[in-house]
Amino acid sequence: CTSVVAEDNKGNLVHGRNLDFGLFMGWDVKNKSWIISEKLKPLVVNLDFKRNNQTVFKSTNFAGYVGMLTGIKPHIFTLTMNERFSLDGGYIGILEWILGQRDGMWMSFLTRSVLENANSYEEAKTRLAQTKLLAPAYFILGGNQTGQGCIITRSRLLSIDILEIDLKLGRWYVLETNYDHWKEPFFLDDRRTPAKKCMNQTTQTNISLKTIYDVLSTKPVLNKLTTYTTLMQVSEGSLESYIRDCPNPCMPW
Amino acid sequence: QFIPPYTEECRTGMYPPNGPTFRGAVSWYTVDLDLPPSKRWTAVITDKKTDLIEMIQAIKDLANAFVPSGKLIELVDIMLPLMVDTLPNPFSDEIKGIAAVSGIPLGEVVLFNIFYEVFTV
Repeated sequence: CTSVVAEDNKGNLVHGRNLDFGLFMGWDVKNKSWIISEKLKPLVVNLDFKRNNQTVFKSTNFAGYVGMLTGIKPHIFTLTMNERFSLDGGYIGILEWILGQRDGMWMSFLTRSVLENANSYEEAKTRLAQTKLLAPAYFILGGNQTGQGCIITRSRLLSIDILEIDLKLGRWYVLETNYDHWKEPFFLDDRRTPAKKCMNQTTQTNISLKTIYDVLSTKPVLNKLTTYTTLMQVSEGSLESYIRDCPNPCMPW
Repeated sequence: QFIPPYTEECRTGMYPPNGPTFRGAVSWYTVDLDLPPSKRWTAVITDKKTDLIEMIQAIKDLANAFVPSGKLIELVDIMLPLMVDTLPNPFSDEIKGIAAVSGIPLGEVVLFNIFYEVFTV
């Protein structure tokens, strides 16, 4: 996955993400593609969650999956989640759950609950940072005011780090793939460096939904695992998504 | 660009989405949170049932590739339905509703919905 929240020089916040999934879950030699990734693409849907006929939040999802990986609470915040690998992973959380220890939350149920019930960027950030989880994760959160963009690095129990946009430091965007931002990414899977290079080349002056789509369309940020790209603009309350393909030559991950 | 990781020059002018990296647009559906949880996903699942069944079959094929005896799938179909009632609402009832509309065994819909945690295995 790749998620990015950026602030342009007028203070607008834009949030984009590639949802990559299906690694090592069956390679289709003839079509040079991952089987599960290709089976997920037709299931991609945009959802408008309503209460009293009013939109509560919108999301890009896979039909049949009730949790949330990508969503916007119009005019309030935007949220995406990327996978985080850790030895202290989800299988331990599942074991605890089966053994009756049920005070943790399933990751995508937490994101769904935050999108449904949180009413501000700060409230969403607090809940994502402090709720016990069954599996580690990265939460990428954007708000509706200048500077409101962060990456929350979560272990199952703790919030390990929160990296925020800081214009004074020249950090006009935050970008996450699947590795802790203070560490080098796995050398065989460095999508961070090319993504950041393209963001810096775009510059804060030119960043927009369109140019974030360009960044998310650049190989290997776009790869064989990429099922969809979503673009969100909190001030407009807009969410749009596109099913992707990665023509050969293309990285399997 | 022709050796892994096939890093390209930064793309420009890709939007509006077009060309070989754009497979297609995504349909919109409304999920009415005023409905009972078991009814909320009926429209989506009625539309996407065939694709959902195909995707779950692909996961089952993969599981059978690892455990040809079919025991793994049996485990999913027997154990995970017992687990669904431990999941918090509204998720538990929404998952049951999806299984009812799609006709997919409940355990397999549960597996799809907790896949992120399972995948770490």
